[in-house]
Amino acid sequence: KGRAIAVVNEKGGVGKTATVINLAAVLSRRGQKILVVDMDPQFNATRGLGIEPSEDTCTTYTVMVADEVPDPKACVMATKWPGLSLIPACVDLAGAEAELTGEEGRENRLHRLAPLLDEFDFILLDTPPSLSLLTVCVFSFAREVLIPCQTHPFAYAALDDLLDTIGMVKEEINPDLGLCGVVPTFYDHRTRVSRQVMEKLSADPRFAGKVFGAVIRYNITIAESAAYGKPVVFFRGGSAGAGDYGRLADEVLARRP
Amino acid sequence: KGRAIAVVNEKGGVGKTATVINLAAVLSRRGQKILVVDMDPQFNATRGLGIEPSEDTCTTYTVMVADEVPDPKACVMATKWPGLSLIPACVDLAGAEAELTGEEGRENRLHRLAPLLDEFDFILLDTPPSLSLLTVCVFSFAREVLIPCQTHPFAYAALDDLLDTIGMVKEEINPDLGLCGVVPTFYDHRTRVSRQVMEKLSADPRFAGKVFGAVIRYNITIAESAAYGKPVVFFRGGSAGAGDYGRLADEVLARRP
Ligand SMILES: Nc1ncnc2c1ncn2[C@@H]1O[C@H](COP(=O)(O)OP(=O)(O)OP(=O)(O)O)[C@@H](O)[C@H]1O
Ligand SMILES: Nc1ncnc2c1ncn2[C@@H]1O[C@H](COP(=O)(O)OP(=O)(O)OP(=O)(O)O)[C@@H](O)[C@H]1O
Ligand SMILES: [Mg+2]
Ligand SMILES: [Mg+2]
Repeated sequence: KGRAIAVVNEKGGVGKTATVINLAAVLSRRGQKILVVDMDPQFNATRGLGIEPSEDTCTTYTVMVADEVPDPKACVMATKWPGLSLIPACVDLAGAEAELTGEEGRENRLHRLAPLLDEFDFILLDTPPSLSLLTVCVFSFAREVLIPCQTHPFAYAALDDLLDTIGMVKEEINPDLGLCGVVPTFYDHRTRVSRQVMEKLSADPRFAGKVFGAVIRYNITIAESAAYGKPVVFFRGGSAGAGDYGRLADEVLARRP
Repeated sequence: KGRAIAVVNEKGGVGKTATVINLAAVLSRRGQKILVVDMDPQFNATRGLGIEPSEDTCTTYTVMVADEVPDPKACVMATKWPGLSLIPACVDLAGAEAELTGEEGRENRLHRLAPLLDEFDFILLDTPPSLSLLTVCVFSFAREVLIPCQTHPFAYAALDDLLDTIGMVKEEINPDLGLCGVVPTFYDHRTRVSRQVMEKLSADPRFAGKVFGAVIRYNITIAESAAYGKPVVFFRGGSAGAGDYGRLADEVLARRP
């Protein structure tokens, strides 16, 4: 069965989307069959994979609000790269939480994607910078959480709330949810702030054995690749970003739950 | 009467909080009386001003959910710096939207702060990276919107949705809401991606005459200052960040609505 990994951090701009699209890209080049599920109403993972959702595309909004989803495979679309598929998001997704107010079991809507676990080796889910219903739905479906942590003080502070929420979900909704690991991002060894946060992460007993050895360095090529709708590994394979995400993929493959 | 300025961009990590605390700090040094209102449940503006909210502190959560707020001045707390006051946020604020479901006029809860407009020259409001109720409340109260735009593709793309929302609020809730301006952030003239986004902003008819001449450069001292609970202008006055926010303050002062 495929591994469903939620990429989450309530702090904004820490590299969630960059991690989803680049980890997906590297894993697909290693022969893994990958599905990216975009659960952010700003649909940056969709954009970052070069896709502009149209009116009649099936999106995660459809999966969330439709009366039923008889065949989730109908929502999966191809990208330019073999082995890398996507269920896109769109701006309507922002309205899903309000539209589902009062609906019984609304936090389990993504279970409609369960049949896809037999079709893919990995399902990577991108989330918005909040711990609202969309993120809870992702936590309900996934079995692992991967936390990008920008090596800045605010991003490290956000981990308290995130761990509380994961604990609550594990108790009340999804006992199988576990921590895949924490990946430091925007790392710059020359700056004291990066080193300080890195030290805090490595010394933090809550993440003992869970901080990836692979560190994603600050690398503007990652931001640049987004302008071309390509993961950095397909945009400039020799860049620092491509190398860092390659090392992360190795570790994720080695850490089966 | 004081100027109420909302600092908003749904995209995460673009420098909203950095802009609120550093613009507030510079303006307070120019003799202006400043109030920062933190409407982000992650309370980074509160943390960035060196304050850790305690159980019995009055916060924006109190302002939002209390039955009444007879005297908003009771919620204002001092910071270490004269002329710079704060209404802090706390993690409970994340629950305000659910707690106010169905409440008539919930989007106008911040009007409870209206008497403070006679006490301060500027009220700067920080927002979370979403266009949910908390941000709508800020839009309902403020008269001006200041948009930090990271010079990366995803942050520029987020402006479409933001302008739509501002338009909707202007029509339905607050006709006085206007655009103070767009300030480019994380700018690095050496990178093509920064220059490309900057060109797009400058050429965009929607922002004609509204893009600040002051540009906030990528400057790691800004992130570092957050670890010490100080705005960069008080942490290292000679840094690039302090200089850039000084120039922004000049322009904001010159652009009365
Ligand atoms: N290691 C990196 N070095 C430089 N830029 C990066 C890096 N990782 C991501 N970026 C860029 O920084 C910005 C923020 O990253 P990204 O959008 O992936 O974060 P996010 O956590 O998904 O944000 P949000 O909270 O808004 O969803 C983007 O413009 C992205 O292209
Ligand atoms: N010009 C800059 N150069 C370098 N780092 C910066 C700059 N501005 C802000 N930062 C740092 O980058 C991170 C993101 O900025 P900040 O938290 O202010 O953005 P935000 O838009 O408020 O994020 P959120 O969407 O999570 O509220 C923080 O760690 C901050 O200290
Ligand atoms: Mg994202
Ligand atoms: Mg912020």
